[in-house]
Amino acid sequence: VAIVGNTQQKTYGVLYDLGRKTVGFAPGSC
Amino acid sequence: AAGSSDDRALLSVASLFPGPACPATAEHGPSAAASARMRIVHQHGPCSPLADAHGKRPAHDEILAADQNRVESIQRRVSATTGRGKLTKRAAPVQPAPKKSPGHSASSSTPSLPATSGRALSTGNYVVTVGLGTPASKYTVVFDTGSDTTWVQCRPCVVKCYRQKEPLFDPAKSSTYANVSCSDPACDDLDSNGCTGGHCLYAVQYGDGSYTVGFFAQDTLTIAHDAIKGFRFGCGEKNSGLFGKTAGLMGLGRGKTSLTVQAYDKYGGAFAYCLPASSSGTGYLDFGPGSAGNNARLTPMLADKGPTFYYVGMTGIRVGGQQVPIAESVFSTAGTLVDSGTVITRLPATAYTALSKAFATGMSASGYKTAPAYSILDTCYDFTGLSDVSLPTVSLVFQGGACLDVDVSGIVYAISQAQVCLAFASNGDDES
Repeated sequence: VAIVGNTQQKTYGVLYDLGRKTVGFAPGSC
Repeated sequence: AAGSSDDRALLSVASLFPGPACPATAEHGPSAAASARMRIVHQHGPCSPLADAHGKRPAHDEILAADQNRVESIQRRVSATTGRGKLTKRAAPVQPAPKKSPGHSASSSTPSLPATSGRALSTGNYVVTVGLGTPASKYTVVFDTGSDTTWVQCRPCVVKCYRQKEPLFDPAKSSTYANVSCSDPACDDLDSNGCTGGHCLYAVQYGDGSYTVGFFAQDTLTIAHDAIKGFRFGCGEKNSGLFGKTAGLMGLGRGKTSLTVQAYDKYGGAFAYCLPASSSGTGYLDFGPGSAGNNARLTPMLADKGPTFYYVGMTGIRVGGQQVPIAESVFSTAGTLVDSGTVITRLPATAYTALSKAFATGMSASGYKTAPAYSILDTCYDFTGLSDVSLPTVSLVFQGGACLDVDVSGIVYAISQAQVCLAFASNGDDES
């Protein structure tokens, strides 16, 4: 399995929503 | 520290090596819709509550070796639960044998828990501080989307505990603490459980041999200013491994014992985090719908792929604004998950080879000098004497068109100024 690691997630808001079954990436969040 | 265009990103080389002090930066205010926000810091960074002026940070080879261990653990678990991949689940029994302790009923039986091997752990983790008990005491724990069960080390620490910075959680000092009964259906939510004197036992063994065993309990968990009453967690009486000086771990996976699922009624199963650009920065962990803001690019969560992990569908990679020639089937064969604890992104071999080739072509065009490989990283450069460098941009594309344009701080991993490497690695084949 490919794994998106935390180095590549830096500065993004990474959203996990079990209700809506979505994962999201919001740039420039921190 | 950086600027960017569609095809190149400007990186200040000095930003790769943050100073030893925690900068006085503004806190990230809560987003309008988020219910609770906690501060995230790197476990070994200067802003960490666990920071110690004389403490030794893990070396890069240790971090990358632990990262590889975590990845192999994830691969084993994925293989075991989906039937995909070449690796098979390995049994690794744990014999917790908790003894009679104050506040806990005795049992004449010696419990034996068939612990599930393959939970992943890494030294490159980020931490948050939560409150536990009534009155609440603060505990700094690793947060982990790759596991489900939250746990802390507990008094009286019947068998053994590793050294943590904060005092151990003491159930006797909390008026709201209770052990979970063996007959409670919640005991069956555990992947690995046992029973002693009517009290439910939990056990988690991680892929590197680290483990925690103890009583499955419930108490009030405080995150930011929110209290979650009756939160179920592991009260660890036998703990060992590479947990640093943390008090334990917060499990944010998709399983029934995770905080995400336990607090579903309160937060709708939604949370978001932001990891800072450097280990001396601060980020946040939010709970509640809308916590990532309105500009989030969404992709379907492939919940039917297997338990615990957050599976998504990667469809392609762009380097320098150009699509890298990789068949979409390369990604769909292996599958993809997003993980908070893995440091370096892993790709199917075919995808990694194409990515590194495209990146190297872009670096070569700018005349950057190559450097030797380091551990799992094989595409490295010598930035000695340079203050700024221009890197080809890297974007990961997911189902629905969601795009993660990797921030310049996340394109490379710096061993030293003379050895800065593309922060991606290969899985070794296309099936793992």
